[in-house]
Amino acid sequence: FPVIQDGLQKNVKTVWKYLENYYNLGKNMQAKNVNGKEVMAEKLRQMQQLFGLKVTGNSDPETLRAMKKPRCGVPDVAP
Amino acid sequence: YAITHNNPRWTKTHLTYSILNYTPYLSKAVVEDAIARAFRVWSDVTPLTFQRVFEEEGDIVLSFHRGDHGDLYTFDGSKYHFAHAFLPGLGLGGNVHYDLDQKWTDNNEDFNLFYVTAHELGHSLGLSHSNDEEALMFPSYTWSNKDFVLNQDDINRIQALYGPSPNPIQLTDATLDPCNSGLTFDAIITYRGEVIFFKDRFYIRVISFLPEPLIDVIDLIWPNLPGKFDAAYEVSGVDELRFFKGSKVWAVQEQNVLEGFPMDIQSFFGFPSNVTNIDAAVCEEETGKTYFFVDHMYWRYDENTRSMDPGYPRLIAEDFPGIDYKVDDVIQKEDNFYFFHQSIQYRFNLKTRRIDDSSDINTWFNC
Repeated sequence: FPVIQDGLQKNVKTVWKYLENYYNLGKNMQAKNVNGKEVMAEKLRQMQQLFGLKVTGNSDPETLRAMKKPRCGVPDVAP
Repeated sequence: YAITHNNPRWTKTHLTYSILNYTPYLSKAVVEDAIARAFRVWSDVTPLTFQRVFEEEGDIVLSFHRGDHGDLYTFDGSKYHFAHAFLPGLGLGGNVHYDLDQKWTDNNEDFNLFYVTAHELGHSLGLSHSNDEEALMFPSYTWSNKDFVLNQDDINRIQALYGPSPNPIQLTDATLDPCNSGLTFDAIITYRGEVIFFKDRFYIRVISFLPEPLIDVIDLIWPNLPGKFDAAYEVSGVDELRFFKGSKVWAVQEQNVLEGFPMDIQSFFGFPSNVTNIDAAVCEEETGKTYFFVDHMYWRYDENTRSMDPGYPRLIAEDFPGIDYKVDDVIQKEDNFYFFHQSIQYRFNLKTRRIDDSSDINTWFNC
């Protein structure tokens, strides 16, 4: 049972909420045979592409920083 | 540029808008003006026209909401998500929603209502987000109270939907051509051997080993500086740049504005209160003396003792014979001060104390 430090947990929530709001994460996570990690990485890559960040598929500090900037509420990708 | 999914657009060019309610942070007049200016951003570059209506609901309705307000995008008063809009269509289509619990401003404090409205109207007209950081349609809030100019990516995308404006107006400084004659500059500095020219929100860096100058937006290097400086100079002894706008001075090292700046030029340099702005400034590398030119007078400041030299101000023309006009900018190269007045530069030799050459300013740019 890995102990997640507070900050880390908060970051995970931030990333999840962000991808849910703006990259339709979650809607297709229900399907049983979906590899959650890969779907998340794919969404992160989409977001990093749009923001001109290094495309890593990970929620690295630079990506987190971009996620925490104030932004428009319209999703970046079509439903 | 990307095309929005399904390519939604309005099929008519004359659109109406109505304002449903207001934010408590700004007066009605300020809200209405900010919204009208935001519509003008798009009507300036397309055949679209926008008319405000009062009795009936407009094609585009702008309104402020708190929390869950019946669509899929609940506001929560946080800085994450403070406005959204709907793509063209009937009913909710085209509408813009703002978070009532956010602070809305008409200056560079978060969040500037004009800037957010201009962005959301991009969605109302059919644009999705852009991945061009300089674009208005970039998803993050990047307002910094500079002179707003619509980005070329935004123009390309909206004209792909509606075509160009029937009476195109020349957008100020959308592109900066250093070779057009008659160009003048807000400020000119040397920096580690380069010469950097500032104009509106752009800089032109002349680097000796590059065949062409580098042109880009000031924000790229100095996001925390205002554009349209009055003057600037390099204090090479401490590897610092000083920028002036009005009666404020910013001290910068590389990209970073030093703590405590901007400061008043009166308190930092000891200018009398009647000096409210600086025309030009240059620090003489050998002596560490900085010359400030204001109208037809100049002051001399000692960077080492950090105090104004006694006996100033003096008449510029008296000590710099031939320089008897307003100094727009000045830099030092070797034994010369280069004085810039409008689009001409005058090379003043510090040893012989006279002007020994003059030429057009754009000789710096290999035109």
